[in-house]
Amino acid sequence: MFEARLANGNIFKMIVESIRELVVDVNIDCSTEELSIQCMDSAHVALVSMSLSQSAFDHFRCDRSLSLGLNLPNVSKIFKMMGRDDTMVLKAEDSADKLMLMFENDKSGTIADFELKLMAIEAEQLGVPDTAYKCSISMPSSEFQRIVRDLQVMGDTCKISCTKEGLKFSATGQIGTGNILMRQNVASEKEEDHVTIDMEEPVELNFALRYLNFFTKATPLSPTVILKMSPGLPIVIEYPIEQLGHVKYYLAPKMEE
Amino acid sequence: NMKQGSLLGFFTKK
Repeated sequence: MFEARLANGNIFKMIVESIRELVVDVNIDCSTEELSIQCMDSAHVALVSMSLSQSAFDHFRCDRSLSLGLNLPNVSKIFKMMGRDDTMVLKAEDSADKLMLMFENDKSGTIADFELKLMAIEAEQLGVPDTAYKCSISMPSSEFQRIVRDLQVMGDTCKISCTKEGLKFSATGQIGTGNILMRQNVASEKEEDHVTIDMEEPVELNFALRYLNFFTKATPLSPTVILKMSPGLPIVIEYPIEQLGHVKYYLAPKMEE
Repeated sequence: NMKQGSLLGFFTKK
């Protein structure tokens, strides 16, 4: 029996909204420790790695590890019926062929419950090697979202280069070239406005803006976003969910022909 | 111009 109760159901709704355009049919893996998802997009260019610790839940029971095969666009439709302040309860039997979702509104006392048929999704688990990245940048997630949105006007590829000058985002297209340079900023009193750049060695990589834009759907989950890069490796873009988990996106770089 | 890489070139299937 799997049963989990999340007082702030909105967190789970935001997680679904942050990945449902990138990965459609996913397994939500339930273990005694956490709910997790690891899934590549259909083109095998990006990987989503989500984790939500059992400590995020007011009640968490998982007798046996389960994989709940779900179609995220359908899950997203169900979450449209959840109130902002609702408590969310997930429930599935061990012989899981369906998932119960319940939304409880403490104030009005209403309880909505939905049953989703589960899908058998063959899991292609990937081994993601632990890497000591050469550059690690923490910045306001709203700033990253704005940069990605603005540069999409200029072209479809974003060059991200981290040097001692700072972190530069560049895009070139028919109408010209755009560059946005961010420097380390730990002066502002608001922690969330800080930009910290840890650079062990300079890195310059190119990425498809279409994917970076997908990733910024996770902006509501976290005021800060962490970018990690090493020469010739996929970038990791991490949205921490307080101390409870994260949504991480891995994106393969674009290479010179 | 730039060619999009695949993650399969970096991550191994378990």
